[in-house]
Amino acid sequence: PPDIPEVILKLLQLEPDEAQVKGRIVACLQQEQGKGRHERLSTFGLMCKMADQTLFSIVEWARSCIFFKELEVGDQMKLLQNCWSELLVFDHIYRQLQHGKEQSVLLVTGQEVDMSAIAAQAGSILNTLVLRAQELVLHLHSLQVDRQEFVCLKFLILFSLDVKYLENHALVREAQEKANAALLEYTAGHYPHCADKFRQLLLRLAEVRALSMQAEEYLYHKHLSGEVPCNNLLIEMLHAKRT
Amino acid sequence: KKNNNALLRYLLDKDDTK
Repeated sequence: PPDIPEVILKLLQLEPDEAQVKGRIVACLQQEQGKGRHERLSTFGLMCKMADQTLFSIVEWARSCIFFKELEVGDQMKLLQNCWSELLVFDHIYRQLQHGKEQSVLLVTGQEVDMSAIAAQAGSILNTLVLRAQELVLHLHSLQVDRQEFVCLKFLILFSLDVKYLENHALVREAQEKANAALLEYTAGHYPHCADKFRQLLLRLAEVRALSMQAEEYLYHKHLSGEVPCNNLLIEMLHAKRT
Repeated sequence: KKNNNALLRYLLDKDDTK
């Protein structure tokens, strides 16, 4: 079998311990639920808290990531401000890929939620967003996206060339180029029967971006309605691009 | 003040003593 490119091997090593992440988030949410009746969060509020805690893990991952750790904090912040919601959405999507059930959603806590329950309880916009994510899951499933490709795509999301005013633009470009080359090499070598898998994956990434932009707008709208718990990383990131 | 992203900066800057 062909080799796995060095970049991808390194990224695989940097993947967080899922059980640890899950345990931390579950503990945090249980603490929320232990509060008095008047302080307790709504279901939506809990989902926001869950996303907020997942973001913490994403930042932890980015911090230790190759190339990223070479950047100054200012540039690190710009990259994450650009892609935080994409990384959240992609994390959700990959979880569903592994979960492998069209009719239910697997949360980072390990809880499984039926699509019918989401349809019944979530507003129409949120329901639409979740359905669109499920569609993307199906597309990626038919493309046979594997873990090696997942970590590479995650890295490509982080090192987006869309970000302006970077101090070390050259390093970001180098990271992008290396990751693209690795993904091309990997897909061509391991899926020779799957014509153009590299380009197909990048097309799906664009869809992840579009979906995450919609999700951000939805969340911002909910925030303006006072429904999103405040003073947390999620709200900060939401505000970062909206001056 | 809302958008100086202080928490993100702190998370990126902090020292891990592992």
